Amino acid sequence: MNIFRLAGDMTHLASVLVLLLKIHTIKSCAGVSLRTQELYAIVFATRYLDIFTSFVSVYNTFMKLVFLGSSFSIVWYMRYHKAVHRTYDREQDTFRHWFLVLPCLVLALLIHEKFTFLEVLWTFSLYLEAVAILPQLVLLQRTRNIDNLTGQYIFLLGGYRGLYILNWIYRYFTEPHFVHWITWIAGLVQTLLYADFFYYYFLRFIGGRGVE
Amino acid sequence: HDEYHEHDEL
Repeated sequence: MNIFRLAGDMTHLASVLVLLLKIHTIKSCAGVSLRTQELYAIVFATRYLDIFTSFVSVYNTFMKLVFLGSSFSIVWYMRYHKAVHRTYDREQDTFRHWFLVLPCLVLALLIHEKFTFLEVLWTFSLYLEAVAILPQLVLLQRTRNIDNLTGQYIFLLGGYRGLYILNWIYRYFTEPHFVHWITWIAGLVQTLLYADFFYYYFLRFIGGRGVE
Repeated sequence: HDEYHEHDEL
């Protein structure tokens, strides 16, 4: 565990807490893509299957449970909580997210480190996480007015990705044989998509209200 | 080496 990894995890945790805060206290999910949140729930469900087979640390297991619980509860709130569901931008959130799942599954079956059930699903979760933000990106471009909490959520998610890349660079130089091409390329693609997000985020603050 | 040991990130 290095400082970049810890900071990355804490930033990721903070992003989820900001989103839960918005949903819980303001009872609003305006500007939040349910499709992206559903993809994240699938990402964590398929990646953390190893919670039953491998133990890394109490920290790891605890964080896995937090991300699993929070992602599924966010989806539950947006789908089934009446007041929250009413604020959902259903007409705008139309990205065909299932069209992302199938290509990621095929890619994971073709390109992986080991052909085992858990390993292929773990690889699938990496590919899917890389593109899971796309429905949110499309929704952001359509809604134009994003509130502070949604903006902070996106900002923190992007920070988490950037810090993970610093973590990989650090680990590459400090740990022998730390080479994970699949993780790195998927992570890099994901970070580049977030860079696009940041572009809109800063436009929002520099240009005042709307994103043009 | 241990098959899943390298998945120590979240």
